[in-house]
Amino acid sequence: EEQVLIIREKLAELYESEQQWSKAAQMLSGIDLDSGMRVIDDTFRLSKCVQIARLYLEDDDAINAEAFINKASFLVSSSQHEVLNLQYKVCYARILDLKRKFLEAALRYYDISQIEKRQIGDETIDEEALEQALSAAVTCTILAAAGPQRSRVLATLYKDERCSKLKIYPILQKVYLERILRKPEIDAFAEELKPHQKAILPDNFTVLDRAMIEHNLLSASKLYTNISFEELGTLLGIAPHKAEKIASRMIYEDRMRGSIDQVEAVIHFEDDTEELQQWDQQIVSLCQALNDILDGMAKKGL
Amino acid sequence: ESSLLRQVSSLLRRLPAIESEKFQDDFM
Amino acid sequence: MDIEERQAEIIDHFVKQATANKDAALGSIIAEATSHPSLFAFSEILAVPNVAELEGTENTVILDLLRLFAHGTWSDFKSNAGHLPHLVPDQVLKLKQLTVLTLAETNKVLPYDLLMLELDVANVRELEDFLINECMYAGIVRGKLDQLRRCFEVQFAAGRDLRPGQLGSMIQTLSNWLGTSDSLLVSIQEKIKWADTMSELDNKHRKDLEDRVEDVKKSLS
Repeated sequence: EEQVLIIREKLAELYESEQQWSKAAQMLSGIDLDSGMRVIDDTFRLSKCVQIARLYLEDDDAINAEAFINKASFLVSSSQHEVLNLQYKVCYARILDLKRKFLEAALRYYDISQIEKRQIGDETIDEEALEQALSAAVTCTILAAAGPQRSRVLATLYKDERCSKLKIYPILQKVYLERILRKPEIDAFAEELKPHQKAILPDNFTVLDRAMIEHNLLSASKLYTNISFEELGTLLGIAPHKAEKIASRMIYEDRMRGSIDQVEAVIHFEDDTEELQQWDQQIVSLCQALNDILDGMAKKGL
Repeated sequence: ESSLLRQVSSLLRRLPAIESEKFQDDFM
Repeated sequence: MDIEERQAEIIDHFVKQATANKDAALGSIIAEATSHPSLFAFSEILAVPNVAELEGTENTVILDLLRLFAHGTWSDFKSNAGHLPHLVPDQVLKLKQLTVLTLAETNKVLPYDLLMLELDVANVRELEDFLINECMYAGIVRGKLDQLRRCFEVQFAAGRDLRPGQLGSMIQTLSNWLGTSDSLLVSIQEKIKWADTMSELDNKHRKDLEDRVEDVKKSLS
């Protein structure tokens, strides 16, 4: 088995040098990591699993990569090998991203971006890698389905001043402030995405389309009491019936409050707060504004 | 103090705090 | 009032510029101020002596332009275009934003037809894009667009510079508000007193009843 291991590793190295990632991964997969014939320590097992997963991920093969990351997950908790642990985290985040579990991927990317050490083992963690992880966290959060958890992650990212230096920051700001994103902005954002993030979903929308339309619909619901589907389609840059389809699904999934009048072809957005509560809120903000003015006068000695 | 005057002017425009039939019904 | 905080520094900058310059040199300063994307207040600049001295000189047109941005609307500009300098797109945009603030002074519900007329806008989509991008997202107004009733309901609008003579009516409104609040507090106070009295009477009535029940029990036993 020793000889087989050495030959496989050598072949995998050659495949890797020719950038035939999956072939290299398959070559290493043939190594029997659970053999009873010889003693294999957990760190070696972990390093091989992570190495195979990374090779599969070079070809965006999340399925095969996940199989080895799942094996590694039993080993990583007891591993003291920081480099391997970090590589495991990165693989896991990328697999979630490839599987379009964007919110979970965003949380893991963000966790990786917060690493304080700049030297782990013989690996140097450079700022650019951390910035990439942070940017990936922002991208995945924006692509995630709108809802309260996504809003919380958006708030965390928006308040992290490192994000203000990212190229993607203007989009993050508009998404956090629930502002409508116009087509030029969406197209610019699309250029930064990976192929799987622009994949066509079963309902013929791309991942990006769906995320942007849902976001813009929620943003429109903050601005409009009601809007015709004709106008909504123009505002979102899509066909009116598509706007109606997505709006109805979001209302059904309780991710947006409203009702659809198909006769009039109008959507009525509802405020989450009762009229009386709105009255209270208006009075509270009125008193707050009054206090601001009185504080301003006091500051100016008036 | 022009800034304060503008703020007071903006504040006054927020009165009455709410105006809608639905509110009247709920309030009554 | 974050709009005021945002523009405080900008106002200071232009007041200093205006104070340090005179006559024709003020023209470029006023043009820059009336084009600045985050400035919606001009009375501080109007109050600079050098600016006020433009009155009656060959540069009085600069003063007229500043007054237009302090108190006027897009319609005012159109009816005086012959006596005012040509406006660059940034100035046109700003004057239209200021026009929305003036319209919001008198009504909390602004009909689309009025807005389209006052802002020279051709259709609903263009009007709504203007209100969304240039007014609500610029932070000068907050509200809701109602397409069915074709109106814009204003919840908040930043204050424009006070026009001469407006101070009196503002003081009147504040006095009315104060009066109403005082009488509201008095009537709430009365309600509380009434409620206290009623609860005392109730308690006394309940105690009398309990005493009578006791007496009856004693007489029976």
